[in-house]
Amino acid sequence: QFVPPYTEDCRSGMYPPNGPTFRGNVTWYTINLDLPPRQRWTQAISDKKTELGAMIQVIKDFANAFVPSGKLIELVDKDLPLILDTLPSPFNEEMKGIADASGLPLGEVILFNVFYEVFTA
Amino acid sequence: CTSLIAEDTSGNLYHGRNLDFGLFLGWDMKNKSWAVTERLRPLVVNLDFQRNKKTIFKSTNFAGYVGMLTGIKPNTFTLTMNERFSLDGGFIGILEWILGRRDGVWMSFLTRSVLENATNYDDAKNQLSKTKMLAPAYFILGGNKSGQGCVITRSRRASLDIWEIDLEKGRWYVLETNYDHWKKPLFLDDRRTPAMKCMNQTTQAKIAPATIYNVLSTKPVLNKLTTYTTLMDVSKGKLESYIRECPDPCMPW
Repeated sequence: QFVPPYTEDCRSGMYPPNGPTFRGNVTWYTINLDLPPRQRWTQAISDKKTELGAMIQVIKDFANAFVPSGKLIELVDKDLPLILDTLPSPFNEEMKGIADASGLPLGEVILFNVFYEVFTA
Repeated sequence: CTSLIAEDTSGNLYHGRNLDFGLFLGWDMKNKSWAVTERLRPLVVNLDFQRNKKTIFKSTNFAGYVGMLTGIKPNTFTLTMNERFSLDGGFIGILEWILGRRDGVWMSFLTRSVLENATNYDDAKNQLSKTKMLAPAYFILGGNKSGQGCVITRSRRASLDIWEIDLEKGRWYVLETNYDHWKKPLFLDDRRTPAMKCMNQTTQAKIAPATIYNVLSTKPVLNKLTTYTTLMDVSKGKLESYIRECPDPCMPW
């Protein structure tokens, strides 16, 4: 059990979740689809803006480690917002609302939202 | 990621998943963890999407991400997606989008649109298998009737395969990690074999959300990239999620 690849016997009795593999429960938020897209995420993002900023900072640090001049993040901040209007509604408006509520640059919010497409390469 | 849909002996369908993300995105030597994974865990939220104060669908998500990776349309269907790596990947899709070829759909926008608009399992399956996309993916879709559970293997342009629960052949569950089910997984990253071993050991007679949680808690199905575990019961319209951690000794992926 303690030799790579760290496989183990099938676990039992893990539920209800507890112990060292359980870090916590997940908070519920309501997303009201009757609201304008720009306002839908305000509550969730207000509560999580510090954590969102910390996550994006790690990605920026990672990008800056590869391109120390900072040009990559400059590209994200300046040029990525240009694709926003090509993205379908209501997602583009919701991203604007997330940038407003978090205080993060719009390009960095867009980058987070297109992460999947970037990383399947 | 690891996603599975299982049918119990009474015909109830359960859907579980581990969401693993952050491979090679900065290894924290001190805490022996992936930097992005560690920052994603506090962002995990459950979302109840409502219209006219009525739930349309529910999801487990990362705050700030408007697309969907895990969701349930109560009493109708459940959906998760797993990453599928390909040379013809999302980067090419993004490039085409920038150059003006915009006939594909962004993966997570498609899943959200399906959760919001699809009216039943077949409708969802049809949309997920036929819509052109920017990136390849695996869609794991469960319905609300016996036999309704499948893994849709997608390239950017087409559905390559739909692998379904088939009780007559003894296939009471489908399970997907990040490799095409008809090929062997990479030997360094084989979560499929231990997950299937645990599912087979559990047996159809004892399958339930609690036993699925056991399977998803077994290393290396649970690993350093696992951010959350979600369990869904379509007939009860129930979605429950838990933030996870994989203490040492634990596989980095």
